[in-house]
Amino acid sequence: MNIFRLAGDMTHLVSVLVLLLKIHTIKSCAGISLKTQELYALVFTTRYLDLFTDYISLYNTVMKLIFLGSSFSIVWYIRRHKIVRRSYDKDQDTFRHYFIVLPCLVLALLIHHKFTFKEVMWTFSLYLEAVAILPQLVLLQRTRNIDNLTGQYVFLLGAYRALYILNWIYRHYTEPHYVHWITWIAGIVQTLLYADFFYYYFQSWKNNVKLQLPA
Amino acid sequence: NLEQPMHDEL
Repeated sequence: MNIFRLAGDMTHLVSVLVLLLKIHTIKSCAGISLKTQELYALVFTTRYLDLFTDYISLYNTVMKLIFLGSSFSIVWYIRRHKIVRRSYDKDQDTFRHYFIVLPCLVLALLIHHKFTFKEVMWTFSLYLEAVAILPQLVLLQRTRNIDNLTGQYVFLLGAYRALYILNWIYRHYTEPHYVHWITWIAGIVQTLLYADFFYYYFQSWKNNVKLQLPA
Repeated sequence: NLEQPMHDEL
């Protein structure tokens, strides 16, 4: 475990906690894409199938359980909580799941490391995670007023991806033969999706104005 | 191991 990996995991953890806290305390999910949250729940479910078969470390197991639990709680809040669900803007959050899920599934069936159920599901989760933020980014663009917590949530998610790339570069130089191109490509695509958002986030921070994405 | 994907990551 290197410092970039730990920082990445912690950023990821904080992003999820920020979102849960926002929903739990202000009882609102305004500006949050249910589609993206459901895709993340699917990402974690398909990636962490190894919870049942392999043990890596206590840290690894606990973090996996936290990500699974938090992603399903967020989906539950938006769909079922009687106050929170009223703030969900269904008409703006129109991205269709299958536009994202199907291509990722096909790609995972075609391009994978090993043709086993677990390995294909793991590869699918990587492809899916790379694009799962799209419904959220579309929603941010449509929402004229992005509240601070939503902006921070997306910023932290992007930061987590960027830190993971630093982690891979570090591991590439320190661990012999540490390379897996599927992870690299999916990870780089995912990070690039945040580039535009980062640009406007830093602009709004620098100029001390409210974050707004151009239509 | 060149063939081993990064399964120790989250």
